[in-house]
Amino acid sequence: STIVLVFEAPKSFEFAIQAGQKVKVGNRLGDV
Amino acid sequence: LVTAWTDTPTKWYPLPIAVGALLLVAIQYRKKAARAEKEVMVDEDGNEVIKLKGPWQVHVIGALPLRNMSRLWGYLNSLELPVWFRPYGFRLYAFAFGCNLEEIEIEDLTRYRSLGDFFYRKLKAGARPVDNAVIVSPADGTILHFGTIENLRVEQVKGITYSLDALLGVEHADPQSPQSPSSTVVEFPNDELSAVAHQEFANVNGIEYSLDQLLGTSQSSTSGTNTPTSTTAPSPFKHAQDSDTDRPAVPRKHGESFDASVEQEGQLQDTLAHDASVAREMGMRPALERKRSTSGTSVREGNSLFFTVIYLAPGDYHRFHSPTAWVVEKRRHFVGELFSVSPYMAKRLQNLFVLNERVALLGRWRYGFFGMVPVGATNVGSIKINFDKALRTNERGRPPPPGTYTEAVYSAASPLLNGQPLAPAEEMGGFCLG
Repeated sequence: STIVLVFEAPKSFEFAIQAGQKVKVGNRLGDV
Repeated sequence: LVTAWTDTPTKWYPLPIAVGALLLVAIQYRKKAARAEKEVMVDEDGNEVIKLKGPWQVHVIGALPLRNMSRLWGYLNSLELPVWFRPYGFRLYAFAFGCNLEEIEIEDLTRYRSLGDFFYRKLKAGARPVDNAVIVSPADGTILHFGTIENLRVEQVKGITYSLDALLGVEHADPQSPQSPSSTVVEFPNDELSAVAHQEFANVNGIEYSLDQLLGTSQSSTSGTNTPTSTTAPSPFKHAQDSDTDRPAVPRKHGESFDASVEQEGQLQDTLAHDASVAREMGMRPALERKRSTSGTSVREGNSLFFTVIYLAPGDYHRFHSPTAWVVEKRRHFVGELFSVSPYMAKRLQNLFVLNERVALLGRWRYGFFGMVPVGATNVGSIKINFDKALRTNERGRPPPPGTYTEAVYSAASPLLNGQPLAPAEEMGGFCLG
């Protein structure tokens, strides 16, 4: 199963993840 | 071999013309096929026609009855296991797929009746600390891909994209039009609630609460006899764990009026407090923001569209949570195929995420549009949404053409926010086996 998130954010938004990284519920994905 | 390699004379012959011509034809055919793979076909309305594209392995898998296989898989995994076998079986499963048995809520493995039951296990309160970032992971899994959306195309893997409109569905002005997808708008009307949502106050049991009161800036009510309860936000994850999704049902049910009993009033106040808390986290005045479009295809100046894809492997915790404070305004259920969504398939099957069955939850957050799309797969075809009991996925029957969806609107779910409000990390639903 997969979850796709699509969202609008300011251009200053930065992801804090890497492709292939394992994440858990509540982990930071990104921030403005 | 050495003698043959060194002593055999090399003789050069001109290729027959026919062989050369065949070679050229083969090269042209391969080029054409590669172009066709990348070409986007559109229908008369300009919408992309979604087709199965990929190498031969993909077409072989596509010929299998995946939906029936998925349902059979679900049935087998719902069979009750002997009590003596459960601890051994689940420990073996946990060992094979790397599950952490120490973090599950019910540690007594004999209490999980089937593998499906164990698969949909809950975690202990506090097992997942929630970061204070604006957006957090909604699930346990692996990041497959992320980035910005350019020209309304989402990158599935490097070089392979799919249409954002195909993923989320296209808004049609006239749903009765034969050209439009067969969208069924399922409204949950409540005139009283709708009226409230248009104004800046809520009327609860004859008591008017202004948004300022609900948002916590004042504690007095117009009647002076009742005040809303504290609007302090509960610990999001704890809230989700404790409630098991079921937030107070008073204002949530279709057609139910605000004429609630005293007992219900407490629940109602909790609900309003929760909604107000979400509104505050979204940094907005809900009644003023409710008219914003959620099509997702236009963004405010200075903003961009971003995406993230998270893959949940078989051993992962399979419930998903809210990634931020947001309001879900509608859901679109796309019945589709149930291909595996493993990285292997994602690299080979184009349009994988728009071919598979999925539930697009569309709404808004503090920066504008927000969408979350749980996508089913062969082993986990059932998608549950806690606040949408009417949703049924992976049902028997032939799937309609890709792009067709049924829609539910959550406008009556909250009198304040014109949708289903969710706090960060609040449990939203999950994937079940089969």
